[in-house]
Amino acid sequence: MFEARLTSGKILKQLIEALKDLVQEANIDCSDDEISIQAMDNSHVSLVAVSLRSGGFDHFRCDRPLSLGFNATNMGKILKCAGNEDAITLKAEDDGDSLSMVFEGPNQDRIADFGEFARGARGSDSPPGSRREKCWKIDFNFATMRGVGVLVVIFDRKIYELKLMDIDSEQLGIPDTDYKVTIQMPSGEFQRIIRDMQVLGDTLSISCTKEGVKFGVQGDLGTGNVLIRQNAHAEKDEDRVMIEMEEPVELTFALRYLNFFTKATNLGPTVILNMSPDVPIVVEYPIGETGHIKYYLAPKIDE
Amino acid sequence: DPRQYTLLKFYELN
Repeated sequence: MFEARLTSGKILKQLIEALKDLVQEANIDCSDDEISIQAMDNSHVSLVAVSLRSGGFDHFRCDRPLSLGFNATNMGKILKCAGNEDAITLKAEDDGDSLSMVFEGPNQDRIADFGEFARGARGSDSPPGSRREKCWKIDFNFATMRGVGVLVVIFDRKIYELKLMDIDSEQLGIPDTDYKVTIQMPSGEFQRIIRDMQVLGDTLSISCTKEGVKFGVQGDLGTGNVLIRQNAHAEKDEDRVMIEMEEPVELTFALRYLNFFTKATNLGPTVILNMSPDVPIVVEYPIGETGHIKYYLAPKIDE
Repeated sequence: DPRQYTLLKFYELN
């Protein structure tokens, strides 16, 4: 049995949006400490890796490791039915062939007198985040505020079932790597650079020197260059540009893939680029304290 | 033009 409830269901919506243009089918691997996804695009040029730690969920139960094969387009269609404020619970049986997705509207949506249920829920051993637990909490809050009566929220609740599939996914063993360059910058700024550079050409060079990070493109229309300098003391954390460099690195990449990666921009204010000479770049979007989505992209190399 | 490599050049399939 696998069951996980994410209060901020929007994260799941955005995650699937951020990978569905790159991979069509993938496995959600569930263990007792995280859910993860690793999948390559069809051409094996890029890879997406997602990790959501169990601690980031308000209820998480995974009795034994499970691989849930899903079609990303279909899951995206179902997740579009969830509101941005909805909590999302994922459920799967150990030997089932479907993934149940429960969407619950925000608590204040509907309020009704439903006393018996709430009293029954008091003192129960329901798991945290379950419907009964929520009822107990809300009951408690109202009782504290008003001193009398019991009010319980009836959730705005939708249940969808997604058919699962058997997927033989090719898993890459990616070793822990110390990168020569780590750049942290606002995710929105990175998105804008990628979008603008695509107007001029297909191949982006990213060059990191002590001067800063230079993004450059050459095409038939002309050339474009953007220099980003370290700005570690910006007022807001998310506006900071931080560059850690052991040695200068210059690599070139297909803009088409970098553009797919920027679909994850809404997941967080910051993007982290990791680079070393002649190895794939890692483009990481941290997701609060919950986890991350990382993209790996093989470089283009002069022969 | 530089050549586009795949990730299989850099990482092993498990």
